[in-house]
Amino acid sequence: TNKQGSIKEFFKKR
Amino acid sequence: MFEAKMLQSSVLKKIIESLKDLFADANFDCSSSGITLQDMDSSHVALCYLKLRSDEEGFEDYRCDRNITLGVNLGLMSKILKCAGNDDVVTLRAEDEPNILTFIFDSKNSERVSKYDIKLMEIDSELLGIPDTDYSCVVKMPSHEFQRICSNLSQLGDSVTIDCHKEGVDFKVAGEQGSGAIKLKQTTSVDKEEDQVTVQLNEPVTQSFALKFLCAFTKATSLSDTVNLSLTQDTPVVVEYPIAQHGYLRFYLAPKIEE
Repeated sequence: TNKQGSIKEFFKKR
Repeated sequence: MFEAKMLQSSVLKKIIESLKDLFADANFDCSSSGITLQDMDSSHVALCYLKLRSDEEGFEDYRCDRNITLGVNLGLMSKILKCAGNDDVVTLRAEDEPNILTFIFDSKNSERVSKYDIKLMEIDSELLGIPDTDYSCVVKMPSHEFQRICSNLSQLGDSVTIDCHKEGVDFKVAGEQGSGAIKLKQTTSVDKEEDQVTVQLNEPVTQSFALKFLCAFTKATSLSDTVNLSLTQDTPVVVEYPIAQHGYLRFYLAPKIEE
């Protein structure tokens, strides 16, 4: 099964 | 004072129409170099990034004395833009410490001028740093082709696996009731550049993404004849619609990760 990743896991807060 | 005069209100209409369903409220960040907008969808899976450069030909006039942020409900902005004719020139205007954004629509023959004001919102949005990276694979294809693929495959399942390799790109869906696959080969014999499929490949990539979001991104299809998909294994895909004489609209979508 695949889990939906969050965009925040990849792009950090500026 | 901020004032941006866009020659084609249809461009702004198309941008807002393509954003408003996934992104309810958004900040337009205006500076002397142009207008940018970054926003996440409510589930934090997708991100949009719009860039309209002030020095491009799409703006007839552009003035921004100090950096300002215009927080706007995109549903409301869509309603206001529906009051403009497609060929109208649209001017956006705001003061240096704005509470209000003014839209002025000038018809082509200057016989009709309409003016609308909307109240701005304080939007506490989290800005993310988008890394400037080289992608393993960049696919350029006709935007209507990508829209058709997403629409076709979404009938059978929730997620698409995009497989980029040296012969081309495969889109696959596997649902409970059936499966589907669309293979696109690189085209070499097509006359028009916008009809071509090209794959720039540094490394093959196989990655799954939620079709719900990709289908939502394709609402931007009318902005551009072509779309660029940039992929690297285990990172968000970039779906980019170039906007002629203005800049681009990019969508980032986090991948589905194997558990």
